[in-house]
Amino acid sequence: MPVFHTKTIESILEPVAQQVSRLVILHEEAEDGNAMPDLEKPVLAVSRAVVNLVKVGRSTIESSEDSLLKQDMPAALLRVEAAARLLEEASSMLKVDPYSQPARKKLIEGARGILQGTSSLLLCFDESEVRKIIRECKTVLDYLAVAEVIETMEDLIQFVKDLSPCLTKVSREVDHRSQELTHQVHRETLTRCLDSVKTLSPILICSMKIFIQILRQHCRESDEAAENRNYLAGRMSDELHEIIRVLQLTTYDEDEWD
Amino acid sequence: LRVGWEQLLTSINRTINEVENQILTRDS
Repeated sequence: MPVFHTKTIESILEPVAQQVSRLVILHEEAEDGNAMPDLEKPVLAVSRAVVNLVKVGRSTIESSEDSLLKQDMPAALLRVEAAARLLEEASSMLKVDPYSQPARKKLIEGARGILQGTSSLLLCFDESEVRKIIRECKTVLDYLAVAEVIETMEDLIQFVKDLSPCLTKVSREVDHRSQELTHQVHRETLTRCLDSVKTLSPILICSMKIFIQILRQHCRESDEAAENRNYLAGRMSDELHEIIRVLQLTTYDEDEWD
Repeated sequence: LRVGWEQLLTSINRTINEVENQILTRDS
């Protein structure tokens, strides 16, 4: 069962997460009495990488317009910095005493801290990306809400001109997102809802056209046509709301995986 | 354990670089 909810996050964190777990187990079981190696060089490399990461992260926070990202990201950066300091301290302690138990503990804590901090960073970014897709979905929902006040062909043409690029964007982004997800059920739900939206959109436009034509002829059936149009717009809205709901899911239901 | 820690720190270094790349890519 996957632990990370996107393939990108999984590919970055899974290998290092496994290594950390393995080493923690080794340390717990070992107590081998062997001296620890000099880790100064690799720890220094990690510290340098963290300095760069923090620099990039801070500049991203400053330039971002996403208030939630601005709010969540600093804590993740602090976590990574603190973890790097633990690794540095451990390395210094091991230089003095290669058998130091507190140094080993600091190493494990530092490694875990880096893992947790980088994981939080990636999640902050991922959530921000999801919010962008949701904004696009909400734009489509806003257009759908307008469908029932369209009464002329000119307005319908404008409606289609406005809706089409948004729908294309939503379709592309949701499709891309569904391919990124590790959770099979979420992936399938997104694909199914997106397919429905794509199938329903030309039918909705057609129903709007029929309503306008009937309205022009002053026929009584216009009520029925309006009902049909509203039903289709409602169906599309429901599918989009479901897409928004699933986009925000990051937890796993083990039963679904079983 | 000796090899393990060196390998892990190398992996951690790589992970941090990958995270940095992700941030830079999405930011651009």
